Amino acid sequence: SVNPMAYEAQFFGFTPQTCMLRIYIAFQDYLFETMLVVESVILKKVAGFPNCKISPFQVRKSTEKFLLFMKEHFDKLFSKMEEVLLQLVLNIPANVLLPEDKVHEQFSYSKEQFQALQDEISQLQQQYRAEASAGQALRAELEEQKVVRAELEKIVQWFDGLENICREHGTSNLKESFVFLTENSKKLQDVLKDVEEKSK
Amino acid sequence: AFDASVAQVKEYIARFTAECQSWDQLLLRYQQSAEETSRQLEECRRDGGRAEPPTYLQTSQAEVLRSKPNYQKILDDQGEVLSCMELVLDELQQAVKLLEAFSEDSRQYLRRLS
Amino acid sequence: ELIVATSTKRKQWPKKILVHAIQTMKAEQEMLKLYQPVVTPEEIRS
Repeated sequence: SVNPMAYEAQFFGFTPQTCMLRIYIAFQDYLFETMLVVESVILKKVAGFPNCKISPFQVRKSTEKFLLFMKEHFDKLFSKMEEVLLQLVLNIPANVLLPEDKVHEQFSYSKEQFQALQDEISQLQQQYRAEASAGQALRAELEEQKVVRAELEKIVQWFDGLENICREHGTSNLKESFVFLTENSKKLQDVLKDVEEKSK
Repeated sequence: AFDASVAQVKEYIARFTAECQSWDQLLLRYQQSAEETSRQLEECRRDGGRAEPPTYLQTSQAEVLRSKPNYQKILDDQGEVLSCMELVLDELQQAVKLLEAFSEDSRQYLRRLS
Repeated sequence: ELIVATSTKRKQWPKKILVHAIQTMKAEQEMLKLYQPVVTPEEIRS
């Protein structure tokens, strides 16, 4: 089965398979180059022997055979090395969490929990706005109270002033002095009537 | 087995392609929301954060705010007191005028008489 | 390339997103601080 080894790619920055592929290709290129060098050396050597019967074609044939042998051998070795490297070196054990994923160890929120957090945040912000405006409303009410208090104090002062005037003129209780005044004016009327009769 | 592996590879390709796109969309969404909030913040700074108040009925002060008296009515009621006082003082003033007139008449009458 | 691209995003995008998320939250907090609801006192006729 196919294992993308994405976690390893997250850590190494490349996929282990790609790495192995690059190593394989590098080895393979190296093998081809070496084979060509070996072949050219053999051709030089053969050219150096007098009456040598080996033709370059034969040399090429055996080079190819040797290359095939080496490649098969190399493939076997390489697949073992690949297996070991992929399992033991370029591999992140299942219990290991990369540093950037450590956060999921403490806070692993499900979608619903995350949404609940978001809802709570917006609800709290809404609550904050409501409280702030309630505060403003109370401050506005204080302003209104100041105006009303000033008006009521004016009225109280007005009555105090009235009371002071009455007290200054000896009529501390308006009602009583009204009664007194009425009696006096009645007496005065009687006196006048009396005087009038006498004068007639 | 080969076909199964090919199918699996195809499935991985589809999944990783979709995941890459959703990562980009997620990043873009947060980027846009950051830009949008910064723009709102600038706007907020420009007009000093003034805003229409939401209803504060659900706040801790809701009870206090709901029990707000009618200050205008309190003052208007005082108006009644004052207009009543005005009547009283007018009557007082008329009574005093009447008395002054009466005492003046009686003084003249007595002077003539005497 | 696709696997490397995906794992790179898994590794780096959260950091980029975090920067924007923090910026958003700070701006939201700033706006809350600036929040100044306008409640005008009622006109009281004397």
